[in-house]
Amino acid sequence: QQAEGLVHSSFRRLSGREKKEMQKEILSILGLPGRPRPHPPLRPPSSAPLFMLDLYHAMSADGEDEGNEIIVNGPGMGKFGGAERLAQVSHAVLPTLSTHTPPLGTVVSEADTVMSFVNLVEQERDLLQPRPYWKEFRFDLTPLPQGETVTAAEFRIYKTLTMGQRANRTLHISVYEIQRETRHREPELVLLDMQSVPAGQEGWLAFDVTSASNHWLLHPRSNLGIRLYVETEEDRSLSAGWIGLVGRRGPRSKQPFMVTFFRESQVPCRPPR
Amino acid sequence: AVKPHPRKKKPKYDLPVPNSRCDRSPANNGGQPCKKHELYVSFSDLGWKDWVLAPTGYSAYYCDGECFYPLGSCMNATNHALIQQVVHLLKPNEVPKACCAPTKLSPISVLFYDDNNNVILKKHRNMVVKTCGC
Repeated sequence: QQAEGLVHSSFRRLSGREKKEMQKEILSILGLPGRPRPHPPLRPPSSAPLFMLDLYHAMSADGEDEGNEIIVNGPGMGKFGGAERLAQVSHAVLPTLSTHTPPLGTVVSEADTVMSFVNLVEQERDLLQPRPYWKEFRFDLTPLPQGETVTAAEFRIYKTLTMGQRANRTLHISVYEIQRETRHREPELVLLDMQSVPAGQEGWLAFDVTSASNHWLLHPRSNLGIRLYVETEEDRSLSAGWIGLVGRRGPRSKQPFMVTFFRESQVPCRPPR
Repeated sequence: AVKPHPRKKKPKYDLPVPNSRCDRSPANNGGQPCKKHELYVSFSDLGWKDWVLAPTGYSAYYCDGECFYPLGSCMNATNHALIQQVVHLLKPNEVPKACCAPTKLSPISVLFYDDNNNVILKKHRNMVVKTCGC
């Protein structure tokens, strides 16, 4: 009875202070200085949380199947997607939440942290203005995890089907990093990624923006965003909205976002607490 | 192994001798053997559902027994086991071997919102003790 009493004596209600200490400990394990306070409303979830949930489930499934890396870079599935990826997404039978296909592969399985960033600024030169048309996006990458380096970064944008376009027409979509802006002049641009997709396809497009995010990580002030151009095979400039690329005003589940993969730069060492 | 300095006086304090209840065999010292229990950390119980998207919580094992070096806010399971192991080497007859050293650590992933409504998926590779020496 004495022994039983001793065992059960450890099962007691925590005091308020102990509760706070334990919460602080769990937050510390998660690498957080305090409890985050996201701004409401968070419902319904937008595209980035949905994508991250898919990624979480994929990683969890991988964790259960221990020892195996997630390697899904099979035929027709490039590291960061592309036209083949777009085709696969649009034809895949996906769960309720999944309107996305996470970029599974070694990048994901090796990542210690994955962060999605909401698009903050969207500017465009559309049909009412002279050509070439473009669309700009900007993401705030300042709350980056400390002691981690970027291994990959993707800009994800959804393409819907639009009327009045030949389905077999090929569209060239290119994404540039805006390196310098000057008044009354075109900014300096550096090509990040380009994809050729059929006009009659619908789904997520993923562009490799790793070099830009590395640049922004080193020089946060140089983050002027990215610019997207659409051209036909005849080099004719098209508006992003006209070919069905969804922007900030589109449905929440299809809004563009950026996802960045990080890896701890050194052997993790927990600070003394 | 460091030879003690011959002139150095013996410190006033001594390593504490635990009231051995963390021994593997109940017969030894007549103590209560260590038992493995599961602890579930529920994010909804913590009131964190507004910013933790997944999972709803996670479970880990902890030792139950009268260990002299309990797990505290400043000591994790590995440190606890290391200390007990050191004391055991010094006083093998009085202090049992550490029996609650984690032998397998599992990863956990947590998906949460930050202050800017960005979503973070954090993977902790060796975080949750799934198997210990109990």
